[in-house]
Amino acid sequence: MFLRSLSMRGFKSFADRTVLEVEPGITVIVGPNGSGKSNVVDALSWVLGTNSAKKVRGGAMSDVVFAGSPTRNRSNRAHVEIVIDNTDGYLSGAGLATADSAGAFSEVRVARTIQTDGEATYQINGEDVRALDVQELLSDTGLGRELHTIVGQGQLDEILNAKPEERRRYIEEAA
Amino acid sequence: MFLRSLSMRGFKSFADRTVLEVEPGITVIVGPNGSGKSNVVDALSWVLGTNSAKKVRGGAMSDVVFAGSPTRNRSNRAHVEIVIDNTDGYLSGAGLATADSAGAFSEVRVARTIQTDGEATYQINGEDVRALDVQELLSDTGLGRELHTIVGQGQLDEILNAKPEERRRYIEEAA
Amino acid sequence: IRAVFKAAFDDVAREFELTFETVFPGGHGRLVLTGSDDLLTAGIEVEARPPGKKVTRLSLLSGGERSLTVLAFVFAIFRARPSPFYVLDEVDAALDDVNLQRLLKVIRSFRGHAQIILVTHQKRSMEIADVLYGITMGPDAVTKVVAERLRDQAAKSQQLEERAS
Amino acid sequence: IRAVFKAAFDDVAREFELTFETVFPGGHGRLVLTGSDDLLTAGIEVEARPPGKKVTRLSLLSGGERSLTVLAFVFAIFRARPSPFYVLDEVDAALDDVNLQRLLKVIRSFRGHAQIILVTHQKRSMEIADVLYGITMGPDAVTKVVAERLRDQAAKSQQLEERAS
Ligand SMILES: Nc1ncnc2c1ncn2[C@@H]1O[C@H](COP(=O)(O)OP(=O)(O)OP(=O)(O)O)[C@@H](O)[C@H]1O
Ligand SMILES: Nc1ncnc2c1ncn2[C@@H]1O[C@H](COP(=O)(O)OP(=O)(O)OP(=O)(O)O)[C@@H](O)[C@H]1O
Ligand SMILES: [Mg+2]
Ligand SMILES: [Mg+2]
Repeated sequence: MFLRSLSMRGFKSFADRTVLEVEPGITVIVGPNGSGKSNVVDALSWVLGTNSAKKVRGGAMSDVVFAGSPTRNRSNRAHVEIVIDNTDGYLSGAGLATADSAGAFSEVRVARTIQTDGEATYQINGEDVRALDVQELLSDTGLGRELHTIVGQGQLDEILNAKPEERRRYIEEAA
Repeated sequence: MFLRSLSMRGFKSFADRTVLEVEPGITVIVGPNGSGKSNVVDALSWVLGTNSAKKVRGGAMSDVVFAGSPTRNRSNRAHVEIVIDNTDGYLSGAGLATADSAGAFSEVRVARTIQTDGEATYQINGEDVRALDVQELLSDTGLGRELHTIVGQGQLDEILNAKPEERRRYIEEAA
Repeated sequence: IRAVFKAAFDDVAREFELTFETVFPGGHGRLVLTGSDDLLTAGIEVEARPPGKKVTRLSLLSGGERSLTVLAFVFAIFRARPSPFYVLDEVDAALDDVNLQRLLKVIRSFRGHAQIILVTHQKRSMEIADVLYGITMGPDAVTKVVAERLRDQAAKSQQLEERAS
Repeated sequence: IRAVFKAAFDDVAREFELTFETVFPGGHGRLVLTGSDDLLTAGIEVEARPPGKKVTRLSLLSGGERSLTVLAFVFAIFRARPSPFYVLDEVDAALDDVNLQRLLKVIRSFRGHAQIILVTHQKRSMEIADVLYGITMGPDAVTKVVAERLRDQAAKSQQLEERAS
């Protein structure tokens, strides 16, 4: 499987719908301080099912909804979708059972939405599913729920300063 | 007052006696990773009397003694000395009373030594003094014991992540 | 469960030794299980000896050495238990030019086996991009994105100049 | 003691507003006492609003914005309660070029009032040096130092090239 695209609307500083096509190789994101680079990383962690507001730097999960600016109203909801190329049939886990046989899908779309009141929904290929279904779908792929494959901006220090018993979690998650 | 020079011997990676002349203006220290830049900063914190091995990144204070390498024996002791220009008579505190009237000294030398067994001594102008005397000498100059004027390599994050009640210490120390 | 963890730990530990030597040529690093005989509660200690130096506690290493050490740990996990993609957000911040090149070499080695998304301020890190996204914040505090495909070398160096933080 | 702290806090809070606007032109920041009515136990909250953005919790700010905010706090203390020297170890690591220039402007403003020792990997930061010390680690794991006095402009740009990390 590989990621084809990531689209965001109303998510953090991405008030307007934005689509990033992801290449098979190396994608590099650059820009000034505060422009939104780490927000892209947060969007990916978030749509893949992170449960921790802290992982996306918020106090509550609803903090990811675009909060507005002096010249722009706040959004009512945040929506992120990833399109995964599944032509290799890699994604065939239980999670897609609720959306018919996964192997049949050469393209899998996972989406997550949250309203300002905190009410959240997930979709797989357009069908409403539970958070658990997304977890099961992705668990086969080596993507744990704490998403050890996403190394955030302060995370190197976190791993270094962690107690030895905390550090094992990175291996447990990947195992 | 201003710093004239900082000399180190047997301190961390400064096995050989090294003297840095400090200019009145802006001194910039550069070099590759692991070359010893932060060790210079540690030497300054240390000679000015920090009590915390953590402030100099050690587990115990004796960790600052040059530990040797595959091609060089460890040192028996670490020694750091600063020379302070006191022609403006700024340093006239109680700390120098033990070494005669401070105002009389246009140059004040503060030194600190530690042996591998952890036994430590301080000197002001060559005379043995207690740690307390060094603290009293420097307290007039706005240099608190936690040395808020020395911003170490991880310290910005520390201040940011501190609880509000911890953050006040930076102001308390400077006050 | 203990067996699953032990197998993973052994694989990661082996990869860590190899990856550490790639980013610290002539150095030596290893992972050690500590604190408890029970595999379910034992912790993981990282031992690192940069080239030419003596084994030392992790806290005494420099900022860049610590970055590189924990990056070797992270990449060891990626190699022992591969995933389809990896995302790295400004992991190169503390590295000098020489160490940055070593890191980029490790990152490039994943190309073809996984997708990599790299966020950076460093110009040298931009050079390994197949696609470069430039991000800016608009006057209404909304992010805009501009994409460049960089397989065309001529366009590449020009855009690197424009896009650099 | 309460009075001493209150006076210091008020001075630092005033300097923080000014310094914040220097590093975030068009932005606004302030310090707030919180958590307790007793001046001896109250904590300090930092509120930061970068230019063009809405007031937001500190955790949602970017890495560079957070660096700059806490640097404004640190420099506000330096201005409210001066010391004879200041030492800054790689405080510029997370900053892009524009923000780095703003930081360097603040640092240069202390020149003449205090000595400053700056440790950095960034070439731009080297440009404000009166003296530049190049540090290297020798093959026996012992540090060597080479000093350059840089008031001579011609020598300066050449040494900047050589010394850069
Ligand atoms: N819910 C939200 N609504 C509006 N803006 C938000 C929201 N959450 C975060 N932001 C804004 O996004 C900006 C942070 O973006 P981000 O962390 O992606 O920056 P960055 O490009 O990674 O910068 P740096 O290089 O400094 O790390 C902040 O200025 C913050 O105010
Ligand atoms: N007691 C000691 N004896 C010998 N070497 C030591 C001792 N304490 C620290 N070192 C060595 O000093 C080096 C760290 O130096 P330092 O932290 O000053 O590097 P730096 O120049 O600041 O690098 P960076 O740019 O990565 O921050 C480490 O490699 C460490 O092994
Ligand atoms: Mg960021
Ligand atoms: Mg350092």
